[in-house]
Amino acid sequence: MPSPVIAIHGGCGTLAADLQSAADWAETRAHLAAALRAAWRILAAGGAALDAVEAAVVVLEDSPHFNAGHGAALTEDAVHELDASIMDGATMAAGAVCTVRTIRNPVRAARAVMERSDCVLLAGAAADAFAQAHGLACVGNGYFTTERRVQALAALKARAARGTIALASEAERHG
Amino acid sequence: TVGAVALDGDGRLAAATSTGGFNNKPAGRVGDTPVIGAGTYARNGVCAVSCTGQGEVFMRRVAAYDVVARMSYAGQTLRQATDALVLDMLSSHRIGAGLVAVDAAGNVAMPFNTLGMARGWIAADGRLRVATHK
Repeated sequence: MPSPVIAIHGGCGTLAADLQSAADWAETRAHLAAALRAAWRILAAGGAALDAVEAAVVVLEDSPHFNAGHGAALTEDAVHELDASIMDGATMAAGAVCTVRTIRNPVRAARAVMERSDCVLLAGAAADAFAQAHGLACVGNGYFTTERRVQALAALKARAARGTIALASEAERHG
Repeated sequence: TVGAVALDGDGRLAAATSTGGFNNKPAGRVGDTPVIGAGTYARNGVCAVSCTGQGEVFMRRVAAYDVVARMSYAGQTLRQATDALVLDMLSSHRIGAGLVAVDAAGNVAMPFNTLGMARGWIAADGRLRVATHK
């Protein structure tokens, strides 16, 4: 049998050095390492790949440095609408949620959809209600907000007001 | 967007992805992350894939599944399939794109066509590695 492996990403883009302080960059790397360790503890103990990927994504959703969960981007209406999915290559089972607003860890809701519903994808308020009914941690939408995202939205809206949104950088657009 | 792919000691593969979308996105907009086959896919014996980037193109290109198909039907390696997707196909759309993938043998691929991608991996040697730029 093969040796276990885990690989993760925290998003791609300009990752411009000036977008974050040195301390933030250090914490970003520390949270990547924490996500890997959370997964590795499961794999090294003979656990399932499915549990490992969920554990890694939960750590990254809880970090303010990544565009998922706490630290997520804001919509044009200055709220958070989150999406997540998970898939088990052994059974081809899969689950996903989209445009959810109150589920602290959307990847856990995706897994609940996979294991405790006949669906693959649940959307919006119904998905929020499904998560709550299945005992997942739910929070106010403001839990996901960080100052960095508030400033990013304000900057892009200011560009739109000035008519210079076409000049917005990749980082401004996507964060 | 964040994501993870894993291969366990019993040879099982899995993938997961989660995102907030993008700054100032329209209300109700959904990208590739929750669309199985676009942003996330896993099939035992082949590979597991988690994508990041501008979701609309990943959806139209069914990107995560494209990697599995290239390996299953065209006999490409993980490296060939993921490079072709990210560095050729998705780059031709002039969008930022990246992914992490692992195959049934434990090979890892993490191509991206932007200046950086936050990423990390622990492979067979058990060593933990983290990177952000090229």
